Amino acid sequence: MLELRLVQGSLLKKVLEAIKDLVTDANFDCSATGFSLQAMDSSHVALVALLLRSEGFEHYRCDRNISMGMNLNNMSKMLKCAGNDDIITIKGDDGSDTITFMFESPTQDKIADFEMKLMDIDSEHLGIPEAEYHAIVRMPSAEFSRICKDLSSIGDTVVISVTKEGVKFSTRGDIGAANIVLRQNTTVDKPEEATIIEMNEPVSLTFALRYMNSFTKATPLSSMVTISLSSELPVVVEYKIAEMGYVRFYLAPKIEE
Amino acid sequence: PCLQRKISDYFEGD
Repeated sequence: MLELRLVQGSLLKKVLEAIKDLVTDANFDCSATGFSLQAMDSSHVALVALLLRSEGFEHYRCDRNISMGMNLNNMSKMLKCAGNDDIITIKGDDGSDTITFMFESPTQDKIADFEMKLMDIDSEHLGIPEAEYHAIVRMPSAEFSRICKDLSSIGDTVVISVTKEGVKFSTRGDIGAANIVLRQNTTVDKPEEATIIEMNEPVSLTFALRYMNSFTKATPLSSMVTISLSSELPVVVEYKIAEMGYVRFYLAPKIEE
Repeated sequence: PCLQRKISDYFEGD
């Protein structure tokens, strides 16, 4: 028996919009810790990890650990039928091959049930250890989205370099080249407008902009994004979900042969 | 020419 009641149902809608273009099918795992997902894109160079902690739900009942395979496009279709202010409850029965999404309007005058078929998905679960990163950049998520969009009109890849001068996003294409440098800026009115650069050592890595642009679909989830860079590891682009958890995207860098 | 490794080259299966 599974029953997860999320008062701020719009969060789940936003999560699906953030990941459905990157991943087609995925297993959602439900445990005492929370509702989580780990899945790779079809080419296995990017990975998304989602966690919605159990404490973030108004009601959280998960009698045993369960993994439920879902087609994210179908799930998104169903969640789009929920209003932005609706309370969403996810319900499942042991051994059932379906899951039910219940949408309640804030005034309780409209209640809808959407039943979705589950699917068997054979997926590998990777252990992602805590790591020391060469540099961690925390910046407004809308700014990061803007930079990725702007650069993708010039080139296909972005070089992200962190030095003591700041963080530089560079691209090059047939029509020319572009460089955008952000300096640390903590003297802003609101904390969500700050750019904070922690650098242990300089780092410069190249990534496909197509993936970066896909990650920025998570922008509505958080005003800030954290980009963790290390020359030995995939980049981590993290959007925190207020009081609930996170969506983290991992992307393998492009390496010069 | 750029090489792009897979995520599973960096992280091990549970």
